[in-house]
Amino acid sequence: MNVFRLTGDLSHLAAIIILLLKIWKSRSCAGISGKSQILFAIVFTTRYLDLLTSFISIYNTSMKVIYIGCAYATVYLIYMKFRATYDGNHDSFRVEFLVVPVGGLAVLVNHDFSFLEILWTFSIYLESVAILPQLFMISKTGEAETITTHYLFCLGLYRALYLLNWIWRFYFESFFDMIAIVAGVVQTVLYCDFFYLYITKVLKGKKLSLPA
Amino acid sequence: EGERGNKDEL
Repeated sequence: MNVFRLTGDLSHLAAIIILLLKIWKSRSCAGISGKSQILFAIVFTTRYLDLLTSFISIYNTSMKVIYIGCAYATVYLIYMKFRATYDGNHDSFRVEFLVVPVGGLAVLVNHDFSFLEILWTFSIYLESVAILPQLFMISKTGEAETITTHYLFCLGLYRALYLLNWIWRFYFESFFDMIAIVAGVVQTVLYCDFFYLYITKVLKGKKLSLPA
Repeated sequence: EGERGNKDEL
């Protein structure tokens, strides 16, 4: 464990909690892509099946349980409890165009052709593009609530911090995992234009609105 | 087993 991975995990946890609280407190999931949240639930489920097979640490197990629990709670709030506030018209990204290629790639490019390892690889590839429906929805509506931008900032920051963690591990532990690094770079790059808007607008107290 | 050294990462 190093400071980048720890702050990365905490940033990820913050993002998940911010989103859950936003929906729960405002009793609304306006502006939130339910499709992205379903993809994240799939990412956690396929990645954390090792909860059933191996114990690494209290921290590892508790974080995985929290991530999975919050992900399904968020999906439940969006599609069941507050479904009247779900903006399905703008949440129109064709996720099958993500899941199918990612599934194929996971079978072709992985470290070990075993069930759990292919699922892990699938979850790594899927996570790198899982935010696309959400970013697509914001581009369609042309704006995002400020709390949603904080959620996205923490979510984007977490994998950027993981990139620093992998640089640290390469330098000090001469360890690197090409699959996780490439997917992490793709994932972080997808947030770049959002990061620019967040830093130049939201941090200056303006609302995040895209040129329509 | 631990051929992939980042099994401890979330």
